[in-house]
Amino acid sequence: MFEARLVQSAILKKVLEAIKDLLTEATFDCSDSGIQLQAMDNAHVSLVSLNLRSDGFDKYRCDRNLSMGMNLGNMTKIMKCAGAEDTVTMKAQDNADVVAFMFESKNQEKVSDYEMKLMNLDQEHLGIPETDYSCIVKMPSQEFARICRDLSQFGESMAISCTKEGVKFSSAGDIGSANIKLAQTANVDAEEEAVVIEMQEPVSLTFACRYLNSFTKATPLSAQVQLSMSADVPLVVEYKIGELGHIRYYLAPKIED
Amino acid sequence: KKRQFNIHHFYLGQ
Repeated sequence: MFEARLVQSAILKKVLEAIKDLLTEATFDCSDSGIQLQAMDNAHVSLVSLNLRSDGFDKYRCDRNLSMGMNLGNMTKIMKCAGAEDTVTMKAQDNADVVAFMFESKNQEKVSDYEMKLMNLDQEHLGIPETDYSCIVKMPSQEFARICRDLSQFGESMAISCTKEGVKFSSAGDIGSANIKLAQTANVDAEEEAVVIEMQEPVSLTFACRYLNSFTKATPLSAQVQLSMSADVPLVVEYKIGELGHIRYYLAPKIED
Repeated sequence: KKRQFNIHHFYLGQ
């Protein structure tokens, strides 16, 4: 028996928004420790890794490990039926071929039950090694989304260069070029508005804008985003999901042949 | 000219 309850269904809606641009279907692996998802986009350029800890749920029970393959378009249709203030409960029996979603309004005046058929998906788990990154940038997630959107007008790729002075985002194309420099913030009142750089070595990497823009669909989940970079390895873009967990996107860089 | 690498190139499957 699997059962996971979140008082704020809005969190699950946002998680779904954050992955459905990149993935059409995915397997949710449920265990005693929580729910995990790891999947690549169709082109195998990026990887989404979602971790929702069991202790972050308002109620969580998972007697046996369970892998639930879901079509994310269909899951989105169902989650759209939940009111923003509703509580959501996901339930499945052991070895079930369906997952149930129950939405309850405040005071249980309205209770809605939906069942969705599960799918058997071939899943390939990649082994992501522990990495000491050369540069870690923490910045407001809305600022990062804005920069990705603005720079994608200039070219298909953008370079992210990090030194201890700051982080520079640049792009160039037919219409011209763009450069945005962010300095580390000296002192800010709100922690979430800070730009913080931890640098061991300067790094400059080039990435496809399209994927970065897809990652920024996670912006509503967190006020801050963390970018981890080392030379010639995938970028990690991480959004914390409150006390519940995190979503990480890995993006392969463009490298000189 | 830079080439787009894929995720497999960096992380082997388990």
